[in-house]
Amino acid sequence: MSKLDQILILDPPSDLRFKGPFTDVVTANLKLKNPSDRRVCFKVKTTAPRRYCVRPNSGVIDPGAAVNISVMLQPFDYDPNEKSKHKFMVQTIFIPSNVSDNDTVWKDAKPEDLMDSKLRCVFELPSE
Amino acid sequence: ALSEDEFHDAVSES
Repeated sequence: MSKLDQILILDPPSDLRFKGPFTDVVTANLKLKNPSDRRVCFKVKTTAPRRYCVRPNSGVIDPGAAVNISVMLQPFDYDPNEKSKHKFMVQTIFIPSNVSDNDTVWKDAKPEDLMDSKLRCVFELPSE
Repeated sequence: ALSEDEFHDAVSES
């Protein structure tokens, strides 16, 4: 499987940290920066879609621009023994110059055109 | 390595 390197710069680059207690919504911010001179389409995917609310969960980033994404972990009963195994993936693709519609970009995307980055979730508890 | 099948589109509404 051929893989392109992710063009976007992710901040944080690999871990999304959520601070407990998890009795209320906990938000982690993820910044995506497009350092290239081409427009990029992105999509956020997760292994636990029911546990998170992600805004925006897809979109377009202009050359040199950045997007701030809010990843909201929904309240749940935290078990101290639970280590999050949740993961996120940011999937991106360059927008061809002859395409204006984002849905078409994804529909026509070839696997070798896709770039992705994976992030893992880290649950942090306040010290007891 | 995780297989991509484990990933689903994130939702924007809770």
